[in-house]
This record gives sequence, structure tokens and C-alpha cells, in this order.
Amino acid sequence: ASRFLEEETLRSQELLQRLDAHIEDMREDTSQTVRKY
Amino acid sequence: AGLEEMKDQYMRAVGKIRGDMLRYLQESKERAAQMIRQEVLRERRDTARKMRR
Amino acid sequence: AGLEEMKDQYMRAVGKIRGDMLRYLQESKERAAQMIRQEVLRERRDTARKMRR
Repeated sequence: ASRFLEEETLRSQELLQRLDAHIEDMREDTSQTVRKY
Repeated sequence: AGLEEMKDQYMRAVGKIRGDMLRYLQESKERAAQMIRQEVLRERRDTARKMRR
Repeated sequence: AGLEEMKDQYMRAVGKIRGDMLRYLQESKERAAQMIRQEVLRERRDTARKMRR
């Protein structure tokens, strides 16, 4: 059971990294759009 | 400049979503940990009862 | 046009976030179900063993 929680913690950290990557991609894309127009 | 402003608004919006997701994940984990604790206690009680019988 | 483009970028990011969250939660549910199955089997075996003794 503690193993389950440990792995959940690991997986949620990976998830958060993925979410942050999406946000960074969006930041770059929107910045490009601002520059373009 | 209007685009810059829109960009800020969108970035803030997505940041709020991130915060909400983070809070939800933490709450889920706490609920799971509590449920596991309750289950362990219940099984110990049940086993003790069976043993006594 | 710039506004349209930015809105698309925002919607795409939100879509990606939502997709990842759903996948994570689905996997959490499956792992929890599996853990509970394993725990129940283990308790039954342990209890049977204790009863025999």
C-alpha cells in the first residue's frame, strides 16, 4: 500500500512536468504570435 | 500591445488551471492515503475477530 | 488573425492538459483496483494460515 502511494507521488510529479512542458510550449507559441503581428 | 495583453491573460488562465490541477492531485493523494489507513485498520479488526471465534 | 491564432494555441494547451489529466486519473483508478485485489487475496491467505495454526 505504501508502494502504491510512492508510485502515485512519482507519477503525479511526471504529470506535473508534462503539464509545465505544455505551458512552456504555449508560452513560446503565443510569443511568436505577438512578434509576428 | 493588445496581443501582448491577450497573451498575458491566456498565460494567467493556463497558470490557474495548473494550480487547480495541482490542488486536485494533492487532495486525491490525501484521500487515497486516508482510505488505505482505514482499510488496514478494518482488516486488522476483522482478522482479530475471526481469530477470537 | 493574431487573436484567433492565440486562442487556438490556448485551446490546444488546455486540451493537452486535460488529456494528460484524464489518462493519469484513469491509470490511478486501475492501479488502485489492482492493489485492492492484491490486498484482499493476501489478507485471505494470511487469515487462512493463522486459522490453521
